[in-house]
Amino acid sequence: TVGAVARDQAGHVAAATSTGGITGKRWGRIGDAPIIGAGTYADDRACAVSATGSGEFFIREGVAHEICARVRFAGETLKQAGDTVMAETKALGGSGGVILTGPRGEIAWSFNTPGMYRGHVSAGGKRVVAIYGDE
Amino acid sequence: QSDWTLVIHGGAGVIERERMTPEREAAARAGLNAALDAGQKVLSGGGTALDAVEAAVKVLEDDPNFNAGRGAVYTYDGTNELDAAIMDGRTRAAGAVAGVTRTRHPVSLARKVMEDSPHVFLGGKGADQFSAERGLEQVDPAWFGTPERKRQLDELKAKDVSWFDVDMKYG
Repeated sequence: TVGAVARDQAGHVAAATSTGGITGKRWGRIGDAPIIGAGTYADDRACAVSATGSGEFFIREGVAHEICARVRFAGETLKQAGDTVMAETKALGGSGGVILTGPRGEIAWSFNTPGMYRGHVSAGGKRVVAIYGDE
Repeated sequence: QSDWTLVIHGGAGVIERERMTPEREAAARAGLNAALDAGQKVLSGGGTALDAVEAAVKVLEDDPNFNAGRGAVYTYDGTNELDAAIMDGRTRAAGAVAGVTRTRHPVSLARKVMEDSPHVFLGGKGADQFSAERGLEQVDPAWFGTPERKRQLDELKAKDVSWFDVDMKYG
């Protein structure tokens, strides 16, 4: 599953996610990627989220919306909200990760797998591309 | 705080150094950099976040190293069925598609659903039909398949392992 979140110069955020799903899927199975609020969500009042992982768990947790809701209503940072919701998802049995940005240009990611293909770049910031968990 | 930002992912799983060849790792990093380049070009030029995420994801959809678009995993029946979504934080407008089979860039189809229909989520044959009617680039379904993804499906079937094991292994 691939995805991107961005914040533009006007302060607006957006999110997009695209996937082939899971190997050997049957019966028209659909995961979290196209489910608004599960694998993809964007709200200028909070953050933008794209998720990758075991979709059934991300759907049950409503991961993307849940993260934005914690940022918006509880005042958590993106990292705090991402880590908290990913921990709750892991407790249900789910694994994977999320990428995050916010209307003030914050950047974060959170994952509970050994690695995640990921990267970020920002105006005046250092570009980061990473694969393994210890990078 | 930066005045524009872009963050991308290309999948998560049991991605460990000892399992990765230098060639695969280099290809993955090149793909991620290309996606960042595409989005950065939009954002540094004053473009919208919506345009930037679409541009970045389209690059990843065309890269066979990642599970989306070309290089997507196979269904049990040996086909490729693609899902995508996009959302605009300005208005919380959103579009999504599931089980599409002929649109080269499913993320662009999701955006078309958002901007050119009264709906949020289209699926299957109807989404394919909507894509063709709206003039999005169509490809033969064989475009999406790769030998490596076929091998992974064959491994799943032959070894009677679960989809979870296979997808965690290959990220």
